[in-house]
Amino acid sequence: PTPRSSVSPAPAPVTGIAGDPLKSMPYFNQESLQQRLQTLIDGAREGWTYAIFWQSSVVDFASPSVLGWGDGYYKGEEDKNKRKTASFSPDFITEQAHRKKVLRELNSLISGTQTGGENDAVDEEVTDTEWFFLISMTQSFVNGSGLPGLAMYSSSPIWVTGTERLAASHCERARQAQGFGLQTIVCIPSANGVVELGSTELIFQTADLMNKVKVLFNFNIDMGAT
Amino acid sequence: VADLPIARRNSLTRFLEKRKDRITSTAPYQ
Repeated sequence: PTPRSSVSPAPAPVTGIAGDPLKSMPYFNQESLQQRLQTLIDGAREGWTYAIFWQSSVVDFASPSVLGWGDGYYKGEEDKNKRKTASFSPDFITEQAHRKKVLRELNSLISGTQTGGENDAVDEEVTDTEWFFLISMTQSFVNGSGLPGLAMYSSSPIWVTGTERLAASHCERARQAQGFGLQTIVCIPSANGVVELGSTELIFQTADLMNKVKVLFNFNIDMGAT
Repeated sequence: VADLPIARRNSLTRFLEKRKDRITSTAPYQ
């Protein structure tokens, strides 16, 4: 479906319930979220590496809302062969062994079978951005805290471009992203969560992306207040 | 994994499957 026809008109801000937040949002089941995230970056001129929807939920009504994992789409970066020209330091080899072990265990748990063998896909290098995306699934942010939490709190998009700016950020997630080779990270709030995009390329703010996000995720935010 | 919230479990499954497809369906590092 085209984005416009698939998005219901202007729903009131909805906040999910911790544990299974998507259940309370008929417009944002996970299949729909996945399609929207894919549409957002597959059709973009820019080379986005991933997109994540951080879902707002309430633990109890006396506490601030929490942004937890809603869904994510990992596209990957174009130039994956860069690493092939890099030297394989002992640290790199140790880190790769750790990542492959974790992926092997996750594969085994998901599939319910023992995995192994030299041809197993997990024996392929686990890139920095794959790892960053994977560990993102374990993270959550209190409203006002961290890059997604700040975007949610301020109701304004946050767009950070450049290694230096990411490294100098007060937000741990921005510094972490920079450490895993990302050069651009963007957080755009919605009524019920935050859309985050990351790229290993330098991407500067465009109205086009903001508009696509607005259409796909049906936002009511001040696009000028960045 | 069984204790993971459904959204994370679905995302993890999709990520692992797509990664496997990507690796097995493309010639490496052309």
